[in-house]
Amino acid sequence: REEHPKGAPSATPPYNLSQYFKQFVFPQNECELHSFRLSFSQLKWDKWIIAPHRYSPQYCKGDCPRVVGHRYGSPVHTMVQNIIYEKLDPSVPKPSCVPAEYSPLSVLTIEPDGSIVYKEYEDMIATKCTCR
Amino acid sequence: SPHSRAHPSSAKTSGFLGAPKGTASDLNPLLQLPRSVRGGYALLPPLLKVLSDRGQQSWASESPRLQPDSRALRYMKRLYKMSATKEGIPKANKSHLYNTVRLFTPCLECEHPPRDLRKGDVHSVDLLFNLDRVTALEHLLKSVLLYSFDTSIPVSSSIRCLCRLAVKEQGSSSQVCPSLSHSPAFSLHFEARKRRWLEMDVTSFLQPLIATHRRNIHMALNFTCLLGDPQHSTKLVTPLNTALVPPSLLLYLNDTSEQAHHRWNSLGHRRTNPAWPRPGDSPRLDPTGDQGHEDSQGKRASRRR
Repeated sequence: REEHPKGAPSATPPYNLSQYFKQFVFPQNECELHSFRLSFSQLKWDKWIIAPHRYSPQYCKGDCPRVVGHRYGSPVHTMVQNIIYEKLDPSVPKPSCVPAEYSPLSVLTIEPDGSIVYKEYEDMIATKCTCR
Repeated sequence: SPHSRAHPSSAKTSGFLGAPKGTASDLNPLLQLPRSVRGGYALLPPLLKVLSDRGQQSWASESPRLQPDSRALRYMKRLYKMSATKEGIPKANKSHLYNTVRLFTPCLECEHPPRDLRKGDVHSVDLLFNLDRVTALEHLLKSVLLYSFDTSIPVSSSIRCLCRLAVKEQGSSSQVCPSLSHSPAFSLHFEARKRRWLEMDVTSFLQPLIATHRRNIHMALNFTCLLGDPQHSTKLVTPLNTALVPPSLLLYLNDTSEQAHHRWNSLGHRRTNPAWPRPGDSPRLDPTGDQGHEDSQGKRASRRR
């Protein structure tokens, strides 16, 4: 609105709107899931891990926004930790970007005694990130 | 953690990820795992070793392993393809109950000379299986003796066999090849031509032994096989014992430990299979796809359990 009450500081001039909205845009490197594929031959384990040949554990990386809220399924504690870090004690770490959910992986391996085992392991592939 | 910061001496033994400065037992993360987990996890020991040998290339050279039988390897690769996707994700739509399958090849087998062939072909063998890799948290769902045919030898099409299976008591294992003692018989009828594998369900037979965590199972098997339908000639074109390869022992298990994937966890609201057999239960479930249905009451109860 153009008119301002007498003596009030003038509002941000309209041409600076893009600057004004910049503070609400998602930060460039926000906390999110990143893909990473490895083959067991890189670890030289393909002699005893028969399957799968490739494995994508994925990982979480990026900055946690100050006002996390429900977007990451973060508890209120995350915001409290941020306030402590900013206002009270910078030695308390900022919230970190970590996996929130995983999926299992089936592995076929040769045991030291020569027997063969098919096993389904829990929590082997990160599927979702959160700030904690 | 603050505690370890306050007492730098305890930092020395704070898990395998820290730069180990302690005695050999601290160096080896495996020794920090509970015994029940240590032996059975194919993946954990090498992962822990990699993380404790930080920066040294030595972790790449795994300790040498005995090489498995190629036929057994082919069977397990086929089972893997049926149970998981190419990326290794367990197939949720498979209603199989097992999350672990172990295949053991016999570490000792004694052939007995075939007796008179007039009664058809008698194939006798003693087998010793070492089950050290089965952990205390792995409960048996089903066990199968897996015969594969040496397909290079032409075996007539339809074969009817009577198989007798005897388990040798612990004491008699001192004899390398004790004589056969008779026991319940299994009758099998199969079309050799169509089958590359012959599975003989021995669950009820081995359940008590595996439930008591028997480490070595010594069993004696003898087959009497007849050609085609019993009314006609009984002689086999080719003696079976040249076509039958000594069997492997297949154990379908439910691993109840934290690290293992539990299907009912991921099935969530969808149809939940009947409750897991407890160690005392003899598994009536077929882990490769039981058709058990539960009413809603049962479902709630089994989920609560």
